[in-house]
Amino acid sequence: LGIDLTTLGLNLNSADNLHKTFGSPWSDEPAKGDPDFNVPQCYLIK
Amino acid sequence: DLGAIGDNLGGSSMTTGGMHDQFYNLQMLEAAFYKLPQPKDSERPRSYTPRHPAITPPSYPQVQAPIINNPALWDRLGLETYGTDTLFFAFYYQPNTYQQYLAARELKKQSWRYHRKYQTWFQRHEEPKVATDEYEQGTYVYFDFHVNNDDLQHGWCQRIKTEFTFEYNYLE
Amino acid sequence: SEDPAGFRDQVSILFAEWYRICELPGANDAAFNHFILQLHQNGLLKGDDMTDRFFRLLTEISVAHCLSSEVINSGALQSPQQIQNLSFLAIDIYAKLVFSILKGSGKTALLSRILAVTVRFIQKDAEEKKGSFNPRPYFRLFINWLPDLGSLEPIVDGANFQILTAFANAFHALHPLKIPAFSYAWLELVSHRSFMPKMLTGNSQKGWPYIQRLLVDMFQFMEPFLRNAELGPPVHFLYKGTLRVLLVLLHDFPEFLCDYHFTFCDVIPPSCIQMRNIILSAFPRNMRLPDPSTPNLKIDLLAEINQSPRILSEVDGALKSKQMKADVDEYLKTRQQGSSFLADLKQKLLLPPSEAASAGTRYNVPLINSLVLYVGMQAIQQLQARSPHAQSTANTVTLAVFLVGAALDIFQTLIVELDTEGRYLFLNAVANQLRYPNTHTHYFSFVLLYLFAESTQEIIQEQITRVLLERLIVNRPHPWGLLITFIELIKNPRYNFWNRSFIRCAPDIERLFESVSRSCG
Repeated sequence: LGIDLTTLGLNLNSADNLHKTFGSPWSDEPAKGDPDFNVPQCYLIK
Repeated sequence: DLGAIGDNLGGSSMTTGGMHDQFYNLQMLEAAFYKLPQPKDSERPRSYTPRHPAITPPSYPQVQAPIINNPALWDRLGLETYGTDTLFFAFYYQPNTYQQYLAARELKKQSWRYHRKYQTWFQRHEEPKVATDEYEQGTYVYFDFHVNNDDLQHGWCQRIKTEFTFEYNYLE
Repeated sequence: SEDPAGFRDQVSILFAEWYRICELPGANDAAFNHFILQLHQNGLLKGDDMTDRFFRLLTEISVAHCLSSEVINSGALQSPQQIQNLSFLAIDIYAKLVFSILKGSGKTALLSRILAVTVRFIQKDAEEKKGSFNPRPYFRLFINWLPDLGSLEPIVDGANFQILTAFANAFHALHPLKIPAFSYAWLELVSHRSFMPKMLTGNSQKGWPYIQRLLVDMFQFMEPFLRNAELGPPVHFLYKGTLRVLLVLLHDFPEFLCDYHFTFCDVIPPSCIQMRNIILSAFPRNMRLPDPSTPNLKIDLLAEINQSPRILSEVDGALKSKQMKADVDEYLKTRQQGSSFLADLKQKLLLPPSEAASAGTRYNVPLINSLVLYVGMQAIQQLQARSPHAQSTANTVTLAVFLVGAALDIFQTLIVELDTEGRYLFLNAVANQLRYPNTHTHYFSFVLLYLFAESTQEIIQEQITRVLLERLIVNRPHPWGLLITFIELIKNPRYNFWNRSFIRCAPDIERLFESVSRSCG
């Protein structure tokens, strides 16, 4: 009968995208540590 | 070569279709099951190493408080009431950090725009006199560092620039 | 061929030098750039055979360093579950060297070359080590590269996308059927938030076929193991991980699942009902689906019901590969009664006995799927051609026209001629089109209900019911078109559903239908 997919740790009703905090297929915790952000190169003042 | 999907789905899709037989695949999978990537395998310490670390007494916190990376803090600091100095400080003195990224985001919300070539933030002082698809021209406020040669005064300030042309391909 | 004498030592000295530069406090770009300039001057970054040797040796040195750190721990009694602590210092330093080289050059050709060296190295290592192959150093290498390289300033337009596709091609070359021991690391890399979302966003969907191919790689590897209801822990773990990835896609990129549903249904075994339902439940984000249990819901009045869904898969691929497309087109056009087309159909859908065993079925499922959807699409086109003004819906085109037609001949022939297994696979192919409101959902819903009403054998009505019901009793999600069709079947007296004997064939089946009738209002 399959599984209750709400038990996989993903907030399927979230208004935000899930992929931003998708940690890994093996964990039901959102991504930990520093969120993924990228500072544009030009921000790194020479 | 993407079109090949249809072909290798012909009759053979229901077979392993791969280079090994099912038993081998299962054996290898079981071996891999005991060597799973661990959460720490993905953690990359974005350790922020200050270029010119200010020496502080040991009684001072020697590492930044975690709240400094909390977007909610920067949402608050971005409110008009707090002015922009904190944002500019984080932007110029905490390079390549999450807080720099958050400070930039707040500056953008206050209609500051980053000029990639001058590496300076500009804000319209009034509606631009000219605006085309490539650029806009007018009077702007910009955040700058100045050094006063005579009294050796120096520091950050906001200046007015008239007749400035902001070319959009320099807009970050 | 062997490396030039002393080359390996030269490379390890260079690597040690690079490590020293990286470890200097406040190391800066100038030192990095100077070192890289030296590499250029030594002719190591030309993108030729020496370049390949250089990066292969660097990979070997950094992986060996990482795995040697594991050896130290193995002194302690190591239960399989105990996690080895590995040092990724060398891997991270090597990854940083590659990033620093590429950041300056902006040449994606060199990246492709380095990835090709890495892929060959992993393949060789996996072949040699087999069960003792350790995927974690390579996982870490890619985890370093994906966020950094995947977000390099696009020095040239589209450079970012070229970098992402270089990784996509590398992952395809490392897919689980090729390197089963890399499967878990592979799925985590393919679904990584620095890769999959970027391939599915922007670039006018040019990244979609790459992700589709990688998902197909995953499904094809799991397919033989998923045929059984009971999954061993390793397969179950991989299956659950795949469900998580599909849920992220369902939530964030439903249009991607919608447009490739046909390909995915080809490689997901019929027994994986819930996994397939996730894909079939996807609908475009800008669409609002009416509640299927709304009383007297008139689906043919829905605006979307007249829009054909976008299908990016090659629907007639399997038909073409079996040289059946021309015959099907001929029959649809002429409906030649005398032709042997219909009589030969069943035979053509069977797999040669040699393939049946490893396929786990006597039938060519992708061929059945291709035939059913292709014929249905042709029928819909004919319908739309006949009544262009009203944007055909069944109630504008008389039912008779809709239901007769060559397409129905084919479907009726199949439902009567095929044996139980074949009929099940045929009905699955039809039910796989019951998705969000669109012309295919509308048409195939009619086809199922029509075959139910017109068939004279109760076994057919039972199997139609079973195919619908087994998709409804699994945990959610359930595709909208499936619910609509089942509710119509049990509510519309035309199908006389509640008088069918098979709904009382056993006490628990009777209870099941009672609970279903209650839940469907």
